[in-house]
Amino acid sequence: LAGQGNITSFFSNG
Amino acid sequence: MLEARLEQAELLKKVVDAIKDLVQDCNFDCNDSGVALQAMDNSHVALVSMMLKSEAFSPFRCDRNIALGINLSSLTKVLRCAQNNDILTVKAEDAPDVVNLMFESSDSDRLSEYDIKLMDIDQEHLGIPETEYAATVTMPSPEFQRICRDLSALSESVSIECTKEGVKFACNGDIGSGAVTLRSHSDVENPDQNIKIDLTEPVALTFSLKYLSNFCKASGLAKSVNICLSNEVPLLVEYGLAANSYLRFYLAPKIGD
Repeated sequence: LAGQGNITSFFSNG
Repeated sequence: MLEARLEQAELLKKVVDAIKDLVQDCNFDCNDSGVALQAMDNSHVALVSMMLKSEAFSPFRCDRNIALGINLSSLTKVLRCAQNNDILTVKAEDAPDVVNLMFESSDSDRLSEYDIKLMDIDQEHLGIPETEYAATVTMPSPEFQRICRDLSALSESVSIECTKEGVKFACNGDIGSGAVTLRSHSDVENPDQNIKIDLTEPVALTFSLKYLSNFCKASGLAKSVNICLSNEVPLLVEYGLAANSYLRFYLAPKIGD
């Protein structure tokens, strides 16, 4: 998964 | 307690089929507005968000918030026992150990009942911000599925580029490269074939085809799909369901290309 963004870095914990 | 009746078991069968390879254990969060589900895949690359509004059921009753923690592989086993046209009733107590699924044949006197043991699932809940996407492409869901499948044969990733000329899906792999470009298209006689591109600014992003192909397992749920893009935010792939309900998939973009 090199170069793959992580969804948690875009959406906040809520 | 929860009591929710669906006219056709097919809806839940298809929803679970569409997400079970992406997420395994999920909370179905039930309250008076309906049944919601949010879950990330193990790698935290994709997020599934489902909403079945209370209006999608008839009747629908849920007195207080109930989280039904269900293993989707177990749910699949039980849903396989339902015919597509069966009436499906989901029942649970207020602090349940099990969820009860009842299938009634619409044209015979068969009545089947199953209980699934519930799990305690400690799930991280993410806040998804309201986003005005730079580009929204509405296209036939089978067409999107075909493009993802075709390009998967050449590459692991696809770049999606939206400009005022249209939307271009392009990939580069070991054996060569490929691209499919779609322009806005309006078919009065066959509106399911329409392609609509709403664009406020050009966008270009790269995504994993493995995940997109996984999302396309929802193609049987809706004739068209919305693909929403903004630079540097997750892609939204949305399948609209009856009664303002939806199945949405979010996918983090690839970085550094």
